[in-house]
Amino acid sequence: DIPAATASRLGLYLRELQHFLRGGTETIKSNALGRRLGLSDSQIRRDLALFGEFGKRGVGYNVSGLVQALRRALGTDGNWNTILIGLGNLGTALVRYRGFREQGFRLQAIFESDATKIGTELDGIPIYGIDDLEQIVPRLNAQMAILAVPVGPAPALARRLADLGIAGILNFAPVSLALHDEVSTVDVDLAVELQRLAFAVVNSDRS
Amino acid sequence: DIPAATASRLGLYLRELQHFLRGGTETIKSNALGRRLGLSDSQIRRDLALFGEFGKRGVGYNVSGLVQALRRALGTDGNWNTILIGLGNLGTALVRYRGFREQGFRLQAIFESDATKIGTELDGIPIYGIDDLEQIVPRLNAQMAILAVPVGPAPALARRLADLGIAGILNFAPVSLALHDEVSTVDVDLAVELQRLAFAVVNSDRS
Ligand SMILES: NC(=O)c1ccc[n+]([C@@H]2O[C@H](COP(=O)([O-])OP(=O)(O)OC[C@H]3O[C@@H](n4cnc5c(N)ncnc54)[C@H](O)[C@@H]3O)[C@@H](O)[C@H]2O)c1
Ligand SMILES: NC(=O)c1ccc[n+]([C@@H]2O[C@H](COP(=O)([O-])OP(=O)(O)OC[C@H]3O[C@@H](n4cnc5c(N)ncnc54)[C@H](O)[C@@H]3O)[C@@H](O)[C@H]2O)c1
Repeated sequence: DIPAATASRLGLYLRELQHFLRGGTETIKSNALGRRLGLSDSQIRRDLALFGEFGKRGVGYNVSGLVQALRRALGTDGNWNTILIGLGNLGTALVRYRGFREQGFRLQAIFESDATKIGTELDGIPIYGIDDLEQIVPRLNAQMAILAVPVGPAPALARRLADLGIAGILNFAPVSLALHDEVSTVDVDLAVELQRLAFAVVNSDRS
Repeated sequence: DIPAATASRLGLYLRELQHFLRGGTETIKSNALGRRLGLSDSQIRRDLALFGEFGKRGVGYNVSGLVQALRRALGTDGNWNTILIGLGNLGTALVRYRGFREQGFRLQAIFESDATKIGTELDGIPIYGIDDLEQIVPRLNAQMAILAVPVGPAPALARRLADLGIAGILNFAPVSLALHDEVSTVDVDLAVELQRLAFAVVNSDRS
């Protein structure tokens, strides 16, 4: 079992390596990866050795091999059937973002409460009414749900998803979903990213 | 100096504690915080001791005192003058998100290339043309910029922001900005959050 803090770092390595792969880089040294992420060489080598990846001395790691191994270790080498709830500003930006598909998350359906959106499609993805959640989700074999709705309806929707056997919920609403252990949840708060930025600015020797 | 990995954890503690504060909780034990974040008691106590916060045995930590201390440690107790570049789906969701203000990030201006948006306002925030960036930014004393534009224009815009002396850039475009050390940047990739979720699902004993 890989500890959660290591898994977050592996996710960051994977993203950087996919940038390099897209740019045509074939091998990379741990210090090149470390510089971009602000991590030490030895931390990166230790993390990658956890799942049996050792770079060749003087040459480095094979980028595409490392990407495959990281995806396997992180559980994103398969296809996750994913649904989105809430197609407002944030939900629309998430549907359009290519990064999810690249990590193996296949968006299959969108659910909305706004009558003007129900029954239409976005980029080929059907938009269903939220009242039909219980009928549609079992047919899709959906495993993941992204919650991009206001704070009010979020906890009740999460309860419905848990009852339908959804395995994981990515929650953007700034409210605790208060689900017991039956469902894995990750709360996203972009303010935490801004905090990371403020911290980097305060701690850089420029200031 | 606090290491970056610790700072990310402090950011997560701060967010959880602000949830508790909003809910009226006055004291909290490290294991209650740990359960919500999947971290051990001893990790939390060690992190908080770093900046002199010690809970009272049997009682726990004072929530509002801890929030103040964390904000000071993370550099988000002040006000950061922030600008947003790109008011598409993602940019609009970010303007509307209350969480930024709560962390001390004050959005002062939006910049766009779309003529239909220039010269208008959103929630009282003026939308300027991107060509006027060099005239407007010095007047605002802006320190942070959020980049929510497509991949194409992102690196050139980042260069212009660096030349204007912006201290930090939060970048959502899936492309490396390739700035040298003069500016702190944080790349956000929400696919990394979905990866964290996939990892949690794969590693939970439910599966
Ligand atoms: N965590 C973050 O960093 C972050 C950043 C931006 C926004 N947000 C949050 O994300 C959420 C969405 O933000 P937004 O800007 O897209 O808001 P929005 O108002 O533009 O969109 C919300 C959408 O949800 C739909 N909706 C409402 N109730 C519903 C229900 N019961 N079932 C299905 N759909 C329902 C609405 O019709 C609307 O389309 C908000 O909670 C906001 O606070 C979080
Ligand atoms: N990192 C993530 O997790 C994530 C998630 C969703 C979207 N994104 C990315 O965020 C960016 C924005 O996404 P979106 O869905 O809001 O796209 P969008 O097309 O809806 O919005 C882009 C906006 O940028 C403006 N723009 C274009 N060129 C500009 C320039 N030179 N100067 C100023 N403004 C300019 C456009 O007029 C438009 O309003 C994209 O790069 C997308 O890939 C990232």
